[in-house]
Amino acid sequence: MLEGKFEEASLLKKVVESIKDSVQLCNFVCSEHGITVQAVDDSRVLLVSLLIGNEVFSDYRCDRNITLGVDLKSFAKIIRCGGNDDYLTLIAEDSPDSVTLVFEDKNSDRISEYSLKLMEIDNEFLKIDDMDYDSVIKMPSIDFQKICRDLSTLSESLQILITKDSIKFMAEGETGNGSVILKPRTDIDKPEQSITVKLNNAVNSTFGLKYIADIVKGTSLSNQIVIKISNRTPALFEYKLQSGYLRFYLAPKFED
Amino acid sequence: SPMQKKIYNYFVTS
Repeated sequence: MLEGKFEEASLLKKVVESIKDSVQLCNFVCSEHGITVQAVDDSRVLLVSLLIGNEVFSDYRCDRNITLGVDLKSFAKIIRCGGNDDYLTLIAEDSPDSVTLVFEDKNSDRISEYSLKLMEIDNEFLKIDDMDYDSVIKMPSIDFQKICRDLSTLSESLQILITKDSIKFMAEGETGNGSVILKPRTDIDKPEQSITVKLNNAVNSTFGLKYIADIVKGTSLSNQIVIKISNRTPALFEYKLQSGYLRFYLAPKFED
Repeated sequence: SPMQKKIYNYFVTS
């Protein structure tokens, strides 16, 4: 049986809002370690990988592995019914055909209970090995979101160039071009404002902004985004959770 | 314009 209690419903709300436009049907695999999701978008360009570690929950038990096949659009509708500050408990039997969500308002005795029917979802699981990346950058997630939104007004593609002392984001379109250059900086008072670059090799990669627009929906999950890039392989965009992560693997675009 | 690669070109099904 699964019983996982979040101190605040807002975390799961944010997670679901962050991925529901990338993938619709996905299996939430629950184990003693927490809840994981892996799913690929319909165009098979973007892979979502989520781990909500058991330490995120104020109470968590899951005796044996349980798979919850969830339609995220329906899940999002139910989860919006709860208040952000409510306790939220997910409950499921061992071979469930539904999952129960219990919201408890902390300021009153109100308890709201919803159940969502589960689906049989047949998805392949991709094996993702740890890779050495040419470059790893860490920067404020909100800045990355703004840069991508600004440049998406010009082009469908975002070019990212990384050298040891700068990160350059570029977009070239029919109406004009744009670029934003960032330099590494350490902010001691506000570490979340820092920008770091770790470089093994200089990087020049191009990505579809349509996918990046979905990735930046994870911005509210973490102050910082970690971007790991190698030339000609999928980039990893990561928002860290208190325990776990939301990762997006995005296949690059390139000239043949 | 550049070609969009698929994620399956890089990761294998386990």
